Amino acid sequence: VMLHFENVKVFLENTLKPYDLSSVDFKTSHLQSSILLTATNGGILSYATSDSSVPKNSINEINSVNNLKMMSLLIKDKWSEDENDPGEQSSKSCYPVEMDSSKVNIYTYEMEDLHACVGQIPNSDLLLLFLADSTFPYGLLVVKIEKALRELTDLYGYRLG
Amino acid sequence: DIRGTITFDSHNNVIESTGVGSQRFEDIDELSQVALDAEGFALVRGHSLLVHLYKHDDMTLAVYTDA
Amino acid sequence: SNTFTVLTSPDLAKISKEQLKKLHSRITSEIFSQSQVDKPGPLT
Repeated sequence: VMLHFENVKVFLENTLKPYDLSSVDFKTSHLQSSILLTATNGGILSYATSDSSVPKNSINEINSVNNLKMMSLLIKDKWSEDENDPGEQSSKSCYPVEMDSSKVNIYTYEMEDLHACVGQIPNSDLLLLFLADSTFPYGLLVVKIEKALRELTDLYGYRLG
Repeated sequence: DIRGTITFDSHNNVIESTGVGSQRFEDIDELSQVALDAEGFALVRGHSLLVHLYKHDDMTLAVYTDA
Repeated sequence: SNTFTVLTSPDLAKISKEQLKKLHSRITSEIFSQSQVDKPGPLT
């Protein structure tokens, strides 16, 4: 089974949209990036970014993608470490949720000046990673990623290679 | 009358914040421990402000008004 | 350290329970509806 890369990319782009809560006049920025990466080695399979100021095929775009690759690797390593650490799973930054009859842990991390949030797609070799600026509240990031993970039923059980 | 709001989750992480709420994140740990009535409400006073609390479905809303 | 005093008299509230409940409901409805992500088609 192969990924439909075009649809995956559009899905990730759709996750970038900001919140605008008119009930309390609260707005967020767009997510900075939304990334589908492998849980095995942290490699990026697909990504979307809201940084439209970076011209395509420019040195800045290459640097930007390299930064995403680096961050994905670091987050995957941290995720892997935390998945094997029961102590971490009862911390403030771990949200266990029930999905597709399995338990998925959603983790929040502070990464330089960014807020990161990652969760495994149930029973798969894939992780979904959101990166946002530091004004984007962690609690809201968790709600957003949980909803997105629940939409990704096509990828439940997806194994690489 | 509303000076600000904070909504936070069961892990005491912020979901939204407005007005004075955005400067009062340090209140969350204490507010999360306030005993709520059977319907999920409580009222507290501090820092010349009233904080009206309501918790439902793991989300707590704190609304700040003048005392 | 305790910086807040619990008030037991409902007369002291500036916002009614009903108003609080309504606001909470509006916030959570907006959050959940805006968290919805559209899938353009099959992902595999």
